[in-house]
Amino acid sequence: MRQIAVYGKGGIGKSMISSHISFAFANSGLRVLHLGCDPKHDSTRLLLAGRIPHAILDILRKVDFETRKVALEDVVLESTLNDTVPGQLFCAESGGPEPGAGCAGKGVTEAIRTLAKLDAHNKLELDAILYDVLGDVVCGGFTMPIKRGHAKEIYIVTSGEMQSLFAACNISKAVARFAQRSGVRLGGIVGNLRNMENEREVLERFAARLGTQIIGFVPYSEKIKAASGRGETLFQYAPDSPECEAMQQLADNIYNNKLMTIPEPMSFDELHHWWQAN
Amino acid sequence: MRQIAVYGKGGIGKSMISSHISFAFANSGLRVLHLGCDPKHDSTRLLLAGRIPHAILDILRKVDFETRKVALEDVVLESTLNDTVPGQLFCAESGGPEPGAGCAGKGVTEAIRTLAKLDAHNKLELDAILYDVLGDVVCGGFTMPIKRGHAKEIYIVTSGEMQSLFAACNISKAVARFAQRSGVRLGGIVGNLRNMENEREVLERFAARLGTQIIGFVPYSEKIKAASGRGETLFQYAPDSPECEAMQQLADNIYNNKLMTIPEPMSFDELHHWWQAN
Ligand SMILES: Nc1ncnc2c1ncn2[C@@H]1O[C@H](COP(=O)(O)OP(=O)(O)O)[C@@H](O)[C@H]1O
Ligand SMILES: Nc1ncnc2c1ncn2[C@@H]1O[C@H](COP(=O)(O)OP(=O)(O)O)[C@@H](O)[C@H]1O
Ligand code: SF4
Ligand SMILES: [Mg+2]
Ligand SMILES: [Mg+2]
Repeated sequence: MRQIAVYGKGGIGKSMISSHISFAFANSGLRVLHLGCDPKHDSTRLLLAGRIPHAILDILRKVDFETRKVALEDVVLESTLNDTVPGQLFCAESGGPEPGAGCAGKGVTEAIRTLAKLDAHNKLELDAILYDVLGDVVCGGFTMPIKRGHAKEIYIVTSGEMQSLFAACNISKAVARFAQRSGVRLGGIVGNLRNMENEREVLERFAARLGTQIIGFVPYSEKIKAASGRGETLFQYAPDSPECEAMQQLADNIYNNKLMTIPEPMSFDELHHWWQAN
Repeated sequence: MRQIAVYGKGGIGKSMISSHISFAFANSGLRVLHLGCDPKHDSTRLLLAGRIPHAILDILRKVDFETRKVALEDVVLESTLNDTVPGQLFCAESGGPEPGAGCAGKGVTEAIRTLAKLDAHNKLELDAILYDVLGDVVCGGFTMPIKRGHAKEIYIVTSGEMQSLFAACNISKAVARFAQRSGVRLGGIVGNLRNMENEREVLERFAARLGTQIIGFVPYSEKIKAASGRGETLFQYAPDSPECEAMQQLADNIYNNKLMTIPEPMSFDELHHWWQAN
């Protein structure tokens, strides 16, 4: 089973990109679970026709965390796109506590625990699980996919902007930290472009400096905004567009990826100097 | 003593804006401590001529957390701008652990604890303390200024973009949650503009919907980027510019602010609907 996690700074485009990857995998015949690991619990929105599902943490709270009162179909939904793909596309959201009410990553911890208890991987006969994880802080439940090896391949979404490169460095540090223990590796950088000057070049050099690759570029596109506004992926909204082709290419590159590395991360100072040199 | 915290989504402009406020306060005669509460520990950079100081957490680690081995001058630096102001401007940075090595907010907890043990507020005869706090997650050490009432007035930096409004909602929720217990209040929204359509209007309505005010607007400005690039505030780089005037106005508005409220936050769903209606 492919165990993939997509990380990146909040707002950088993780959910948009990861939901396209999940769709493309199911469209090539795989049985895929897409698990949103962001307190916003909106990662699966484009796979549920714009609907935002209940979060596992909220479902658990309603039963006082007695997992035996929860059924698999309470926490995992079939995508509304299921009839359109040869594979299977399942959706779940971890959720998170109210701000100020405990560790923001608690939803991720509980969701992973609950899916394990419900034996989801076997019951759903999964070929792939894709975690979409908040990457602004790499701690608490947000490290679980990396630290415990629930994800074996990490892909980091970033633009050429300093703030998202800094988050990418932090995520890489966590991967390097746990690589030996959990078998996790960095699979590549997804360059989600923001129309900066020389952005592709900057991102290529950044990936090289980290000891990884660009696994794909996604152009900045009004079509992407429009499709998201309608609760659709590009595969529904604009299947013949170049942006949709870029998404298919990205998914194929991930599907066929053999370059899994232990990153060589930069400290904040080194990133600062690297940035100014580039 | 004024106890102020500036929160907002990572990268939204908290450190740039808060360091200008700290300077303006010292420039009007106050004795100010500016405490950076972001693992990046670069909040005081513009007050230290571009230098990034040691973080309190790193200093504590070197002495195995035996606070008695730490002196006040190890953790608090005088700003390089001190000779240019009638008041006093002190700088400190909390820092944070390595990614994946524990709670990202731990630096904030330890810094606040250490400054209390060293009796910083009295030793430095402070008139004001300004916390610059990461607001992507409102948990762990990042809630301390709100939860424990170390800050009594919260100002939230946001643009008109959905992602930063969402963070502003989360921060407001935490303020509402602890308002009774700790006496913390929302002092206002700082609109850090990104040249979006109708952005000022959207922000005015957002502030009204939360039950607060816009405490000031900051224009998007290449001068701000240039000054930051040189490790300077606008007060050094372009003191006669309209953007510097906007900063002075913002600092004055905060200084004179009497409107402290308990916010009425929106859920994620409500924000989504509000956003689409606006
Ligand atoms: N390449 C792009 N072109 C246009 N809009 C984009 C692009 N990538 C992301 N977006 C938009 O940016 C917003 C944030 O994306 P999202 O995937 O929700 O971020 P995250 O999950 O990282 O918080 C969404 O409205 C999305 O449609
Ligand atoms: N109004 C603005 N105009 C131009 N650049 C800005 C503005 N506000 C912030 N910036 C720039 O954006 C970057 C991020 O700002 P910073 O204060 O470090 O964010 P935060 O502390 O919230 O992470 C800095 O390079 C800063 O100079
Ligand atoms: S571990 Fe991370 S997510 Fe959990 S409380 Fe600490 S900062 Fe928040
Ligand atoms: Mg998301
Ligand atoms: Mg900052």
